[in-house]
Amino acid sequence: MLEARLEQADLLKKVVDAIKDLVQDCNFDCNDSGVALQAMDNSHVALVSMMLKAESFSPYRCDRNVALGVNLTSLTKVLRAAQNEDILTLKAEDAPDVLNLVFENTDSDRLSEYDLKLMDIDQEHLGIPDTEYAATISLPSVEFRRICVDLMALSESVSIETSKDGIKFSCAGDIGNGAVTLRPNTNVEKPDQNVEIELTEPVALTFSLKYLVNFCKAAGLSKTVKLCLSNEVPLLVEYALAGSSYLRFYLAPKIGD
Amino acid sequence: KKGQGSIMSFFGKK
Repeated sequence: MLEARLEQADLLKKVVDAIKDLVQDCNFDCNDSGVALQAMDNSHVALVSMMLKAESFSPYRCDRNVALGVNLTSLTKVLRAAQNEDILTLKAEDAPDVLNLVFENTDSDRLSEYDLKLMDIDQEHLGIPDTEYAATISLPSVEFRRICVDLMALSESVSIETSKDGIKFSCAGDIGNGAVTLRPNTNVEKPDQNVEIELTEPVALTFSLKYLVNFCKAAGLSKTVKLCLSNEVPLLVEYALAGSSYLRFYLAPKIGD
Repeated sequence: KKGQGSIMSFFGKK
């Protein structure tokens, strides 16, 4: 059986909220190392890869590998019943029809129990190659969100160019052009505000802003976001979670002229 | 004009 207890329901609520507009039905693959999810959006442009490591739960028990096929809209309805600070426990049998969710509020001695019906989801798993990215940029997640939202007002695409001097987001639209350049910046007192750039070669790629704005729904999960780019490969947008867990988004670049 | 690539053309099926 599976039994996984999260100190705060907040984490799962935010993860599901961040991905539910991108993917609808997906398997939560549970094994002894944790709970993983990999799913493409309907148009096969973006890929979500989530890993909640066993260490992020306390306790965590998973006797047999189990795939929990979940409709995220339905899961959202159930998670709405959990307060952010509630202790959340996920439970499932070895061949489950339902996922049992328990929310506990120790202050008010309230215990809520929900059973979510599971579905059989035949999901293709993609092999994500280990990539040595040419550019890795770490920046505040709210800054990245602001840039994407601002540029989307002008255009549907953004060009991202990185050099050792900085990272430049630029777009061209019907009403005009826009560009935001961030230079490397270290703030000892506020390390969350740092912009760090590691570069082995310059990169220039174009991406759909609609997807990037969608990824930015995860900004509440982490104060910083990491962008990993190499020419002619998908962009990796990573939100690191506590206990080496993560929420990653991959986005295929726009190609051709 | 650039066209949108598919994630499947970069990451093969397992």
